[in-house]
Amino acid sequence: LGMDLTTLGLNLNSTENLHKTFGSPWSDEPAKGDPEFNVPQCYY
Amino acid sequence: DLDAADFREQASKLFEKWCELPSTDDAACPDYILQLHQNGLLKGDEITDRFFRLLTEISVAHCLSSEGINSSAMQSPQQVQSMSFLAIDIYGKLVSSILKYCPVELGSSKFFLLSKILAVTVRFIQKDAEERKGSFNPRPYFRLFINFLPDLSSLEPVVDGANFQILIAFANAFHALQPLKVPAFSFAWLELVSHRTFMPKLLTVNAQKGWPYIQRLLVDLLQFLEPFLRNAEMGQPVNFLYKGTVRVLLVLLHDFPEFLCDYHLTFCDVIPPSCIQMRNIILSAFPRNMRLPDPSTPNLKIDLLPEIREPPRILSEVDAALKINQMKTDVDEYLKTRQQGSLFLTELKQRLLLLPSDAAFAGTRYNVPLINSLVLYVGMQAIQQLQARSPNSQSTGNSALWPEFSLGASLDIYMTLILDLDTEGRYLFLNAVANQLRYPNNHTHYFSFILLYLFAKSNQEIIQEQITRVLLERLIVNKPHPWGLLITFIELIKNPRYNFWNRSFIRCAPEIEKLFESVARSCG
Amino acid sequence: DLGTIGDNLSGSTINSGGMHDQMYNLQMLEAAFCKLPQPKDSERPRTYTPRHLAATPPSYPQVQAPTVNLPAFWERLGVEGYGTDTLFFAFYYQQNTYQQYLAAKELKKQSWRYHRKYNTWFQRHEEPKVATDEYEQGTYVYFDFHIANDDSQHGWCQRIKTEFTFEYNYLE
Repeated sequence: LGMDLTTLGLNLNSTENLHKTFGSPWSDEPAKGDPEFNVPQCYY
Repeated sequence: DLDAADFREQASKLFEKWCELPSTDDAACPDYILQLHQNGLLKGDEITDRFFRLLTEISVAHCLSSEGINSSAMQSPQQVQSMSFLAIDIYGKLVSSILKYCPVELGSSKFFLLSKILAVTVRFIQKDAEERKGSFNPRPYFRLFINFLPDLSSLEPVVDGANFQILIAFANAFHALQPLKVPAFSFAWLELVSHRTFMPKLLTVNAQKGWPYIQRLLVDLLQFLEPFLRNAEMGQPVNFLYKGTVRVLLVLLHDFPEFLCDYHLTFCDVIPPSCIQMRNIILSAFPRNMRLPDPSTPNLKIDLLPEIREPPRILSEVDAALKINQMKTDVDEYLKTRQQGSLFLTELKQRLLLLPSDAAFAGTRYNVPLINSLVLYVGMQAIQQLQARSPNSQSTGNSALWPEFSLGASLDIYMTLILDLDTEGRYLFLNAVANQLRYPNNHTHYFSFILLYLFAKSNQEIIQEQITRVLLERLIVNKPHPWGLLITFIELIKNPRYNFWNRSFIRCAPEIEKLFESVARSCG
Repeated sequence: DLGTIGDNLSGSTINSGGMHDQMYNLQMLEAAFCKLPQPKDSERPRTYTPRHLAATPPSYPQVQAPTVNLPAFWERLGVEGYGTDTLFFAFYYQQNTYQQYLAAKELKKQSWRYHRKYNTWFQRHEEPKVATDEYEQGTYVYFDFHIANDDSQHGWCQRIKTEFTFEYNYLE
């Protein structure tokens, strides 16, 4: 009967994208460390 | 022209020198890279291959030698030992520095060098996995790609085109390292493919041009899993990989639903029929700008929904399997002439069967992708005809068209299949139809209509039972449930035309009777 | 046999080629299951390298507090207003880090706008006198981060600039 997919550690009702903090296919914890960010060249 | 020993000696010395450079001192980098370039090590020729192969070997060996317990002893997942990634990280930094400071003109040469380095890395992993088999350790290579991905995929933050090329180079590398080719790398592979510095980028840069690459990688994974998922019982490693796959599909469902929508046919070809929930995730996807009416809304008029007339976008090649199996011409011929008594219909069942040798490997006697392709292709032709014949009609499937509609060649094909196929074949055919019950579009509407029409017209109870089963087994699994599936089932059990509640099979066993009572309650 | 819930046709008669491949794949998968990538395998601490190494007493914190990478920390600085100088400090002195990214995000939220030519943040002091598709003109507050070497010109403060033209193609 499959599984309760809300128990896999992903906030499926989130208004934010999940991939920014997607830790790994094995963990139900959000990613540690800096999420992906890009600083425009002109900030340097 | 250096012989192997000298070359190894020289490469090791150069790597040691790189290791001694203070990691913060960015000033020394360009000089060091220039020296490599002047030594002729960065031309992208055979010497370059040997150089990077050696550095890979040295850094991986250092990493493995640092591991606590001997990696050949079978360990439990919890027992995985720590290992030092120092050499791997330093080698990763060398590669990103080379690509950053290498004195070549921008664009192609840098990208050419990256492709060479990735090719060397892929071949090295494939060879190591072949030689070590069960004692192959994927973690050093995982770490190496974790170094490469963020550094190299943002090499030229300004030049988006270069970025896209680099992401494609990684996609090709991962395709070459797919689980069917390097099964011992499967877990690391899925984590890299779904990594937040790779998959989302390739799905967003360059206006969806990266989609085919991610689709191909997902198919690589599902093809590997398919034989192990046919049986409901899975061992722990397969279950773990399956669960990881479901997580990745949920991220795609949430963030990139259009991607799952547009390739649903391809994914249904490689997901075994027993993976009902996994397939439901794909089929439940709908465009983010669409609002789905609640299927249990009383007197919901599907025909009047604006989206119901629109065709869904399909990026899979619908008639590919028909062409491969030399069926497309005959199908088109029949749809056009509808020649009575033609051999096409009588031979149809036979042509959907696999050769016995293929059947054994495929775990079924039928060519599932061919059935999927035939059902969808034939339906699309019918929809086109219906809309051409009555351009202003509100929808493709309202019952007013039943008499005229029932003359359609497409329906001949469906009726032939539902009556000629054996139980297994009919199940796969009904699955192919049910796979089109998705979000509001004219395919969902047409195929919902087909399923209900077959229920009403085929006067064999076993067929009605099987149609019910195909719908029910998709509804009793945990969520998500595709919108089109729900509205079809509700129509079946509510519309007196189908006389559903008088069918004997809903009382074929006490638990089935209870199941339908609960269904009746939940559907009001 | 009417559906998939129940016995399956598969598994029993896979040909030798297939069985070997599948069996081999399964064995390799089981072996890999004992060598899963660990969470720390993919953590690459963005090594914060101080510009000028200075020996400080060991009792001083020797690494940055993780709080500094929390968006909430910078949002609070932004909201209460007194933290604007801190935002500018992170922007100009923690370049190419997540902090700089977060500080810039907060400054934008407070209607500061970055001028790419002057590398300076401007904020409207009042509604611009002139505004076209290409530029706007008026009185602005700007953050003067320049501190001349001979210390003659005391920067690091907010100044008023009248009659300034902010050309939009310099707006980041």
